[in-house]
Amino acid sequence: PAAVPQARKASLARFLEKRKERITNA
Amino acid sequence: EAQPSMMGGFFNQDTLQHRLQTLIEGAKESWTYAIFWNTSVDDVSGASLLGWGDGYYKGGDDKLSPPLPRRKTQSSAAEQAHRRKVLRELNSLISGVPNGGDGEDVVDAVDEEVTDTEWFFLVSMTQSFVNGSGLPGQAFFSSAPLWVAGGDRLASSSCERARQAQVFGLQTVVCIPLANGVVELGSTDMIFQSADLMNKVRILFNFSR
Repeated sequence: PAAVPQARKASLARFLEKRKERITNA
Repeated sequence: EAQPSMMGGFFNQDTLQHRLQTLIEGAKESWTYAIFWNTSVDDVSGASLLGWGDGYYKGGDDKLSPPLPRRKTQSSAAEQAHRRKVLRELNSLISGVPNGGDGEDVVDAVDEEVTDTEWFFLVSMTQSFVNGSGLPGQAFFSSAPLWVAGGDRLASSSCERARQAQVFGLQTVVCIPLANGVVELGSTDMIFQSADLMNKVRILFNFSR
């Protein structure tokens, strides 16, 4: 996590949110 | 004719995300992810850099298909524990809440298996390519698309990222150079070269044309 710069946070947040949706809808 | 900065002005992260999603969801092929690598120049060294611009992960059949014999590269229990730990920490980073939770659903999601392709996508966020290194760098510097289809071809590539892609279950990796970066697509399927796809990328990502 320390290697993830601030600029990547939006991408990361989106990935985690979509992952939660995929798992919830599976 | 002026090219707008990919990450500035109207080409912000939201429009970038929309284009990556449109590219993947509208394709007839089954792509697992799309990444836009953004070009920049290192202030100190003057080196040309391709770094993470944005990415869209759709996923592949690694969670949906019936269980297959586990690949020799499939993650071990220890590796899974590590991935879950990292994911939990990333959730904390994003949510600002220790242990990454805004409720049980988040914790449950974190505790689901982190697939090889999810992990490959996540690790990609930390990567960059200097002066033409790696598949994205090679595509950008040669101004020619790179289309690597087949696990054997990925595994025997001189590029570390290509070999890593094969280890994590990808069968096809494509890098399409643009004026200000590279669009990379990856799939767990074997997908052969398609001029349609390359045209679609260029139409979606080249605003000034």
